[in-house]
Amino acid sequence: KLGKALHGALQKLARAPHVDEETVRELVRDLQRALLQADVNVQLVLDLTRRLEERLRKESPPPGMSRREHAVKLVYEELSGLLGKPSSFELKKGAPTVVLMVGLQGSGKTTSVAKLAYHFRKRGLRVGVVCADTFRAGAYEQLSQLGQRAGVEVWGEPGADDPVALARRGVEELGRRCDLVLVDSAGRHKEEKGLMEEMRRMAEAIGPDEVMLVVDGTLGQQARDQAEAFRKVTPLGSILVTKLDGTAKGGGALSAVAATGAPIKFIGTGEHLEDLEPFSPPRFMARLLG
Amino acid sequence: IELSPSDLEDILWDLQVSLLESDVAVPVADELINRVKNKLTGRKLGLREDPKKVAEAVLEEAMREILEAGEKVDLLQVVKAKNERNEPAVLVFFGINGTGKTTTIAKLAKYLQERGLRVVLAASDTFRAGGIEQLEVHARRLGVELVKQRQGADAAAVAYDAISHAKARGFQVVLVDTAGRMQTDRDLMDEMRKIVRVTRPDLRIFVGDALTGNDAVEQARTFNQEVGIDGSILCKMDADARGGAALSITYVTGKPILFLGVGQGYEDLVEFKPELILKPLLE
Ligand SMILES: Nc1nc2c(ncn2[C@@H]2O[C@H](COP(=O)(O)OP(=O)(O)OP(=O)(O)O)[C@@H](O)[C@H]2O)c(=O)[nH]1
Ligand SMILES: Nc1nc2c(ncn2[C@@H]2O[C@H](COP(=O)(O)OP(=O)(O)OP(=O)(O)O)[C@@H](O)[C@H]2O)c(=O)[nH]1
Ligand SMILES: [Mg+2]
Ligand SMILES: [Mg+2]
Repeated sequence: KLGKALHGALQKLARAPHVDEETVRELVRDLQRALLQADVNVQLVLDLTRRLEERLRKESPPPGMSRREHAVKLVYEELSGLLGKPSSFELKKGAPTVVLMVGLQGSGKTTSVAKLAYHFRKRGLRVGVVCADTFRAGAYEQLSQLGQRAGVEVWGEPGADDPVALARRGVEELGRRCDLVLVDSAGRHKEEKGLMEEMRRMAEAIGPDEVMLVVDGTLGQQARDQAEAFRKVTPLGSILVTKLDGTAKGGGALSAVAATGAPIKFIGTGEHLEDLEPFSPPRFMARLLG
Repeated sequence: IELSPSDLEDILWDLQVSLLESDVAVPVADELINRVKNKLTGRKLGLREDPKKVAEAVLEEAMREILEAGEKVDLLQVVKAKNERNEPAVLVFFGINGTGKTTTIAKLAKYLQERGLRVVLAASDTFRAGGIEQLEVHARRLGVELVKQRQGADAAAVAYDAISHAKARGFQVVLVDTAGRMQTDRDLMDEMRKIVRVTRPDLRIFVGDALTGNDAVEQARTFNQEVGIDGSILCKMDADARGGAALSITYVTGKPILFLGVGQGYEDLVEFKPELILKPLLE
């Protein structure tokens, strides 16, 4: 179940005649390299490996557990610590659940809105999506085509120039006949102060039950600061990591979780509506470690 | 005085951390630190010289070497040379999903128009929802000609169509927009090769996201191996990106960065200069 890189490092530990300072240091170095190549935040990696090295040195394995098994256990504990408590997506009872999707440009929000809509529609819910991206060329056409394919109602106002008012109207209208309303918003980053403020006003106007941060699986070291900036503007309920069907390991997403406390609930594994999976920590970790 | 090996190790470690924090991929950072180590080992320092400052200067030099290693590519020169043979220059843009290809093409169309060149856009993203419509909106706003077919049409055929149209009507440049694709997708990489085979472009341009981490190496290397990269464009530098991806991509492809995308507007495209990366990277 462990990633190749970590597996290799632990093999070295297992083959070592005795577990000494040097073996521990080597294991920690290999783990460090694996995590850095997976795009986990540098400071996070250094803190984690420092803690791990200390624990490996101080803590002795419980009776019946080999040195190697103990090392694996500690590594897993430290890494799972980064992921926080597992948490699944909850629907509200008795009133429509409203989810606002936010994130950096090109992270996969629009596609993910459609995937989520499809996912919940297949489970028998009445789902509606709101295109509150009034900036991007062809945004309404994109969501409208995807929504049609997903079999859900799409609210959009091509030509409208106030995304906040549009979002409020869309949520109000679709809320009358949907169990779940997903709101797609324009891409934005922390330097675009006007857009960050717009996001704050949009969340305030529609009062979402969940604000979901869409994180590109290829995102590097900026993940932490960007996620933090989003969280400062509006509390984040969850994270959705996209493009994990490529070669990226998703360490940026991990850093985003660590920075915001928002759990990862779904991952995107392709461009089609079916390419959505509920988050599985062990699978994510295995991929992260090589 | 000469730096002790342990002092050197400490300095190199700090530099390595700042490279990694700036999104320089792990193997590229290793290579850079090795070059700095080789240049500093045994080097005598003046009594007034701050070893840290000296190391940073050596690192900047090493980074500049990588950024300038590739042959120079002057896009306008490439266009001019092709036009002198009475043919439109063909530029094909590719990269993974969402990096900024379509927006970059719109920006480049404006850039070329401002220099008196007549441009045709080829809507060869025939797959993604709204792919054609997105480019259509940009074309209309900029007053640029667009050649398109319906969604699901053959991407290479649309590009070929656009080139024929350009030749017939005397347009000077054809910009070919393609669908985002993971470099690990066999079929999509086959399709990309087909597009290149059919269009015989003057420039095969890789478009990357400046916020990408270590995956930049994977993307650049595979696209270069499978399709061939003549130059790259890195978008979203305005998102406080440190620009390490520029080093990773240049190191792996040996080809230069041509432009940086610095925003979502048509004006937000700047010609690449090493200073633009070296400044934020060493911050
Ligand atoms: N391979 C792959 N592609 C994805 C995934 N999720 C989204 N994409 C693609 O990534 C690109 C960007 O997706 P969008 O949904 O347009 O991204 P966005 O966040 O809405 O972009 P903006 O609205 O411009 O900020 C598109 O080509 C999508 O098809 C995924 O999980 N895997
Ligand atoms: N801030 C910023 N955003 C950018 C930049 N370049 C592109 N974008 C945004 O990034 C998002 C994706 O851009 P696209 O041009 O659709 O990307 P693409 O590579 O064509 O995407 P696919 O065709 O789906 O693979 C859009 O919201 C763009 O406005 C840039 O330099 N800075
Ligand atoms: Mg979108
Ligand atoms: Mg595109």
